[in-house]
Amino acid sequence: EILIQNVTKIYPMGESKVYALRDISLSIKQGEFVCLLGPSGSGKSTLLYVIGGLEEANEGRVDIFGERITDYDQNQLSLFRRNYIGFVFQSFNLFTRHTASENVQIPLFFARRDKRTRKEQADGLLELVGLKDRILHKPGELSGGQQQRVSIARALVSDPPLILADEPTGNLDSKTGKEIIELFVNLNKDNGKTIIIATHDKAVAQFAHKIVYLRDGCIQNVEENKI
Amino acid sequence: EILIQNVTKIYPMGESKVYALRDISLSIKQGEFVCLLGPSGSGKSTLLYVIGGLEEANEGRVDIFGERITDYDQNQLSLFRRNYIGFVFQSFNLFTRHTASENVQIPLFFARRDKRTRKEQADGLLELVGLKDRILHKPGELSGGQQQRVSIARALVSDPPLILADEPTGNLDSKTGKEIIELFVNLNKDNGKTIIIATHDKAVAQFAHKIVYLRDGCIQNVEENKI
Ligand SMILES: Nc1ncnc2c1ncn2[C@@H]1O[C@H](COP(=O)(O)OP(=O)(O)OP(=O)(O)O)[C@@H](O)[C@H]1O
Ligand SMILES: Nc1ncnc2c1ncn2[C@@H]1O[C@H](COP(=O)(O)OP(=O)(O)OP(=O)(O)O)[C@@H](O)[C@H]1O
Ligand SMILES: [Mg+2]
Ligand SMILES: [Mg+2]
Repeated sequence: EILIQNVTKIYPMGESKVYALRDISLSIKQGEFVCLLGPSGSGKSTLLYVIGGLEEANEGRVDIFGERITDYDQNQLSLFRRNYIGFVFQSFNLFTRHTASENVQIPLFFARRDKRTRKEQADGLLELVGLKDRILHKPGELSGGQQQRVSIARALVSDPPLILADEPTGNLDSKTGKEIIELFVNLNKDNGKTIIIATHDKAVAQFAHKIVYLRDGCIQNVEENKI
Repeated sequence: EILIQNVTKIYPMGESKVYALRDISLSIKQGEFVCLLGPSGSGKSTLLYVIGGLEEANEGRVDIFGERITDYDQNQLSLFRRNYIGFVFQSFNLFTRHTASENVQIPLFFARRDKRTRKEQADGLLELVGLKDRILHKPGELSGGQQQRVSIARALVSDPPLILADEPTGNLDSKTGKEIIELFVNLNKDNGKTIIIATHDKAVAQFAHKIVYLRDGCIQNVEENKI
């Protein structure tokens, strides 16, 4: 399970401070599908970063699958992320000089698969997200929604048990968006992956076991969905 | 008015080609509010780039307010854009080393306003999009939806007669998204601006005079909305 206890995240801004997260506590069971909803600026991305060990909390603790990641140093965090977490970024974060296929292969370098297996695995996933004909395109040669799907494929390719997705359908039309949501739902139902999605898309929320409402860095409400 | 005649845009990809736009013809009246809808990869951004003179068509002509921009060289295009067009980019394109206020002030340098007027105008617009408390933040210190709103403010600050917006609500919750749509609707109704919005958000389409459906680089259908 994932345990977030009394997490506070403060960004210093010159003389003042931004309280991006205020005393957040939340527990997520293994295999749960969780949605983070909330207005722009309410702290969704920051919460995902803290869970993923990409940002350090000022206060509080985060435990993931029994490991206290808030105690880890950069190397331990890096290793943990590589083995356990697939992260879909809100602004994609793709390598601009590499093709879609190369971008998706990157997590597999650490798993030390041979080149042919890496390529097969990466391209198979790109086909799954509808990008079979865009495998050799670099990010600058892709539409916004295509870049978003490369970012999704990259997060999934090493088959991580925890997926953190930051607005994964923001640049997609409703049909393509549904296909992506279906992909996440299947990974959750069939493969038992724990999934936390920050989104503005209410269509995603209907599939969640749990909906967490954020506002101004605080949890306003948690809704349990009977699925 | 805006006249697009038989526009084709081809991207060469090694041995093959991508037909991003195929023989597109479309006329838009001055003061019209137009929505471009279509699946991810269908050509929306490319069409906006060609209209805005940011990409060169391989075939066809584009006339805007009586000027044949497809005949213009880079300098003429640059001047035309500066005077007539506000462009909201799908991936924001903000200067990362400058604050939100400085980013929004940039189009006003060409209008040669003094520093105090520029700052007032820029900050006024940032307040209008809900970013009064984020004026001194750089893009890396802003949420995704906040960066998107800075990009919107920057496109509007020099009061251009033509606004081209590429998925301006993609990173916004529905409440903030509605406020942005309302802003565009008012600029169209009260200030007579011509607005072309590429979007996946059907909530935007309901306000459009005209909805253009794209698929695989072609216009599938044009719907006139009685508003
Ligand atoms: N520089 C390029 N080189 C090759 N192909 C390109 C290039 N830029 C865009 N494309 C391709 O052209 C097609 C249209 O791209 P465009 O960005 O206009 O789509 P879009 O409708 O805006 O999609 P989205 O909704 O995902 O933003 C896409 O299939 C894309 O892969
Ligand atoms: N590096 C930073 N320095 C200062 N303030 C920051 C920084 N990063 C984020 N913030 C602020 O923290 C708050 C939360 O940001 P966050 O990105 O988590 O919001 P969000 O819920 O993901 O928003 P969106 O829906 O727009 O993506 C925002 O008000 C933002 O301005
Ligand atoms: Mg965010
Ligand atoms: Mg686009």
